[in-house]
This record gives sequence, C-alpha cells and structure tokens, in this order.
Amino acid sequence: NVSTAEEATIICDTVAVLLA
Amino acid sequence: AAFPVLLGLFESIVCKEAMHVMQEQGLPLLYAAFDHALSCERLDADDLLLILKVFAIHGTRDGAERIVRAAQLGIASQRTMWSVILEQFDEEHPQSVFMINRLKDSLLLGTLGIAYLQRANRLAAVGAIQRHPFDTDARCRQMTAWLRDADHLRHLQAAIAVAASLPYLDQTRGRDLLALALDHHSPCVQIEAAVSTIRLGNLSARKLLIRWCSDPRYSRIAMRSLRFLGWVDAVPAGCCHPDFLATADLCQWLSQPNEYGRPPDRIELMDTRVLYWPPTDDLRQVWLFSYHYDDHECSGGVGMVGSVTCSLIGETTSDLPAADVYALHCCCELQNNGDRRAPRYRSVKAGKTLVDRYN
Repeated sequence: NVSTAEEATIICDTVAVLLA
Repeated sequence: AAFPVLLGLFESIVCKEAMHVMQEQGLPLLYAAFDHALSCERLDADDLLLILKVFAIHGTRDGAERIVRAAQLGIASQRTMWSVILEQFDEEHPQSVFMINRLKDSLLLGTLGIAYLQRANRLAAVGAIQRHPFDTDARCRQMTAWLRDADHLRHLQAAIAVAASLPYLDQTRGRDLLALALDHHSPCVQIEAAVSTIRLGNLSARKLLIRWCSDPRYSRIAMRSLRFLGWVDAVPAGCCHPDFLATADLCQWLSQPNEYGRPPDRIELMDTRVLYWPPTDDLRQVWLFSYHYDDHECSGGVGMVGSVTCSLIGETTSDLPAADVYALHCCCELQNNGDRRAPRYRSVKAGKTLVDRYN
C-alpha cells in the first residue's frame, strides 16, 4: 500500500523515468 | 515489466496526502503516456488497458475522456479488462453519466459493448440516467444479434444484459426482443426476461421464476430474482434444504465463465458427511457431487461443497473413493491458505494423513 506522500512522490518519479 | 507493478500502486493508495500526489503528479504522466501511445500508434493493449483502469478508479474527467476515446477507437474491445474498467462506473462514480452519454452514439463491439450495456442497465436501474442509450433502432439491431447468436456461451452475458435492459426500452421497440429473450435457449436469459416482464407489469412470469427455483442448476439465479422483486416467500420450501443448496452452489461454481460457463447437464450427490475440516479448523458438513456435461470433451468430474466450493478438474473423478477426494481438497485448501500444515505436493496420502489426524 502507498501510505505516505513521500512514497507517492517516489512512485511518480519512477513512472516519469520509465516513460521518458 | 515494472510498468504494470507501478500502475498497481496507483490502485493501492491508503492516505489522502499520497492520493493528492498521485493525482497531481502521477496521473498527468499517465495521460501523456496514453496520448503519446495513441498518437504514434505504438499500442501495447495490455499496458493501455491497465492505464485506463487506473483512470477509471481515480474518477477524473481527464481520465474518463481518455476511456471514452479508447472505447470509440475500439481498442482491444474483446478483452475482458473492459468489463473491469467499466465496472468502476457505478452510481457513486463522478464520471458515470458523462461516460454513458459520450458513448451513446458509438457502436461498441465485443466485451466492451456488453460491459457498456451492463453499465447502462445499472445506472438506469438507480435512475442515474433518464434515457437508456440502447433505446435506439441501431442498438436494438445489435441486441437482436446478441440474442440470436447460436454460439450461446460467447454471447450469454450479452443476452442476459439485453434481457435486463428491456424495462428501460421503448415498449414497441422492446417487444420483439422480449419475445426472443423469453424463448432463449439459456434459462439464465429466460429468467432475466421473466424479471423484466414482471417489472413491465405482467405478473404471469412469476410462476416461471418459482419453477426455475426448483432446478438446482438455475436455482441461485431464480431465487436472487425473486428476492430482488421482494417475493422471498415465494421460494419453494424444498429449495432451502442443505443438500439442495449445496447442489445449487456447485452448479453456480461450474457455471462461471472461466470454468465450464454453464451448469452441468446432470449432477448427483456422491457423498455427504460431517467431519472436522483441517483448513477451517472446525466441524462442518461437506458434500461431494459427481457432474456430467453431455457435449464436453472432459465429460464431467467431482466437485466439493461445504468449505471452498470447487472441482479439482482433471485431478478427481467419480471413480475415486470419497475419502480420497476429500483428502485432495484438504491439501488444495491448505496450500491456497498458505497453511503451515500444507504438503508441498497434493496427494491422497498426504491429505488422508491430515484429515485422519483430526477425525
């Protein structure tokens, strides 16, 4: 589960890298 | 390979702050990825459908617009994932009416078209939409084709959804569909058509529902329909007997689309007993039934009811002694539960050792 804003930020950054 | 895992995390958010970050930063990335995939026609259907599922779960207008666009383009319209995507659009979903209205003039095929009809039925039933999108001549032609399809397993869900839509259609337009649905070779469609007939004011179909209650193969559906109509008292007394309910349970399990897709042609009680069942650690009544399909290659098997209803298709047959079948089911349930007592490999010997230890 994603339970903090920090975790969510890491996921979004990873998605950004992956899609780039 | 990482992408589906990351997308899964968009569905597992448990705090408001994380949700805010995902929607402000994450979703725009997925919108861009989706738009890019469409513009350069590099479509990986699996990834795209997973993205659409995330959009559906988050309920944003930007996401719903992209779902509509993908549906209009008919992207992977045969995939069952479309059912999962559109199932999100219930009466609580902020974009349900938008989605239904935007797709009302598009001819949607395959699973996508069926899922759209099912959603429209649901939203019409709760009054969220005033006019059912299938209440048009073109859509009625599509629904007629679904009802007439001879390959009934392929379009069974569609035919059931058509039968359920009849109360929301213009009566002149729906009359022929109703006749077809009542005469459909699948009792599941006939039952749904009977419910629609009753909802349209003709109560004579009530006895049809009561009759289907007494057939364990269709009893569950007929009883649910009677309950839906507020006629719980009409369920025949014999349908509440534990043996009958257990038979009906297995028939329902066998009817799932990923099992046989329809109830068996014959089903017989093979064994029932009360025993201490290790997977649930309690004393309970369990049943075994042998079932048969007239036209199926594997022809039939044995199913168990009382704990986890299922049939170990290909592993158990009615030639096996009942104790051996219980033993295999015991192993299977313990394995699925991740129980420390579970044997590494399923076998009659390992299962019997476990069952005998407690009984």
